[in-house]
Amino acid sequence: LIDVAGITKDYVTPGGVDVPVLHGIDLAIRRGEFVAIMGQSGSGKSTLMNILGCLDSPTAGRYVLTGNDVSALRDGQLAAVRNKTIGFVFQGFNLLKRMTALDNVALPLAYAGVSKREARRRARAQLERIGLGEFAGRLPNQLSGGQQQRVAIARALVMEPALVLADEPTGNLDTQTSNEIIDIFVKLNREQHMTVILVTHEPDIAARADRLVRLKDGVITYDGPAATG
Amino acid sequence: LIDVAGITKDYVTPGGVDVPVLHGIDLAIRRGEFVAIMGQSGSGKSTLMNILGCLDSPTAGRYVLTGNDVSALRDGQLAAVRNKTIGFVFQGFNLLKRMTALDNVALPLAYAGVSKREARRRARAQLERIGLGEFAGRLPNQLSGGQQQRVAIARALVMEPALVLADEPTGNLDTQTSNEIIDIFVKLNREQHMTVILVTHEPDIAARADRLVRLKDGVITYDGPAATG
Ligand SMILES: Nc1ncnc2c1ncn2[C@@H]1O[C@H](COP(=O)(O)OP(=O)(O)OP(=O)(O)O)[C@@H](O)[C@H]1O
Ligand SMILES: Nc1ncnc2c1ncn2[C@@H]1O[C@H](COP(=O)(O)OP(=O)(O)OP(=O)(O)O)[C@@H](O)[C@H]1O
Ligand SMILES: [Mg+2]
Ligand SMILES: [Mg+2]
Repeated sequence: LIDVAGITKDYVTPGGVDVPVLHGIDLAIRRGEFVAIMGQSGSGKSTLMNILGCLDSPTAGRYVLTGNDVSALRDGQLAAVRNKTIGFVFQGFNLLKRMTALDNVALPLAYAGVSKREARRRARAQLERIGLGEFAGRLPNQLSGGQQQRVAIARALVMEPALVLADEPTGNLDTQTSNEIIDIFVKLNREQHMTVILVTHEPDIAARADRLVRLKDGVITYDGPAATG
Repeated sequence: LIDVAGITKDYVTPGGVDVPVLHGIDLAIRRGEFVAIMGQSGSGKSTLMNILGCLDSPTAGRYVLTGNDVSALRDGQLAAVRNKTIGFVFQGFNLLKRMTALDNVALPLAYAGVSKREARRRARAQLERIGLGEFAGRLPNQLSGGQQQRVAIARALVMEPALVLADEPTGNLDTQTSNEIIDIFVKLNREQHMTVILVTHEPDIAARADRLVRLKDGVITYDGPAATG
């Protein structure tokens, strides 16, 4: 599904300073895999996720997604891929503040041309599946941090995407709620072969994936089985 | 330092629905204590922290802080208390997006009337103490999630407040960086008798406090020693 070769990413700060962040990432992920990514704060996890999610382009290297060279896609095609193929849970949630939880979750469907009524029906079902049905009418600032995070997860899953990229999706959740969320990812992975790439800094969460990739200072230092026992 | 009696908090949603969140909180915390608060997502932790931080007022009950009944303070006095006495690390960081990390950390000092030059000097020292000296000139969107969280922590500590309220300050941090942050809190607590109230959902972090308060559905269900071994 995913074939990343020689990916580098450099930023340039306003001061004109060059900040190299990823230094040559090679990664091949097959459909249906469940991969955890771990690494220190600042090691490049979100940067890599943004490239995998077609939200950012690498400075060098090649990214082939479902057989397509992503750098060859035009903006409209890229947007379609992001909408239909990829579900992204952002580290900072990125909910739209003036829309209700329901309409935030319905947004990808509306963007795909689904009728507003049907989009809301499916969004409501998704919120109920995640235990937040009663919060459908709330605005993001009327939700707790963990509730906002779960609305962002519901939004990422509502299109039933082939690939879910989840950037620290349980960072604001207590242990029990975290496990319920991971149960959902595991279920979708096992039953619908949804490919899951999950950034986490909690070893217990990473242990529930099949494969672990460790990132350190912008390079992969481990790529193998998740649980060692 | 803190005396909370009979605190309740109800919200009213736009639909006019009454949402009772805190149902009678009694809590007494002495100067120099290190308290962890745990509880499920949605149990009311941030709501309680906002009341303790004088950012929100309770629906009923009394809050006495350093001998003053908070409800009797006028807006200007409340703002002064928040600025000088309390350092708040928000669950969502709340950094100002158009200011650099340095100026975000300097802001409480500037607000207290410290000269811009001196405020920046102290802010830079605070950032270096937390390991982020080289990021002083970055904007928040040029920082990783965990780096933004640490800038928020630096800002909370820069006034050397008597009370630090930290709402999930390690939620976006890897284990090693989390421990470094908690080391800083422990040091300030032991050496400068800074009172620390820390919301966390990670048992390992909570175990580093002296006292643990568990919140469930808006009531305290446990208030005692943190580590049981
Ligand atoms: N403005 C509001 N209007 C209505 N309900 C609200 C509002 N703000 C918060 N709530 C509700 O109050 C409850 C407690 O919220 P709070 O943010 O205190 O939870 P929390 O314990 O901090 O959760 P988390 O661990 O997810 O951060 C939640 O169910 C939330 O939906
Ligand atoms: N726009 C930018 N300009 C300059 N540097 C940036 C920019 N965005 C990110 N960085 C830097 O790139 C590095 C990697 O950032 P990234 O967000 O990928 O880290 P991360 O592994 O996700 O960290 P965390 O665990 O804290 O979320 C960081 O040192 C960060 O400061
Ligand atoms: Mg990140
Ligand atoms: Mg909270």
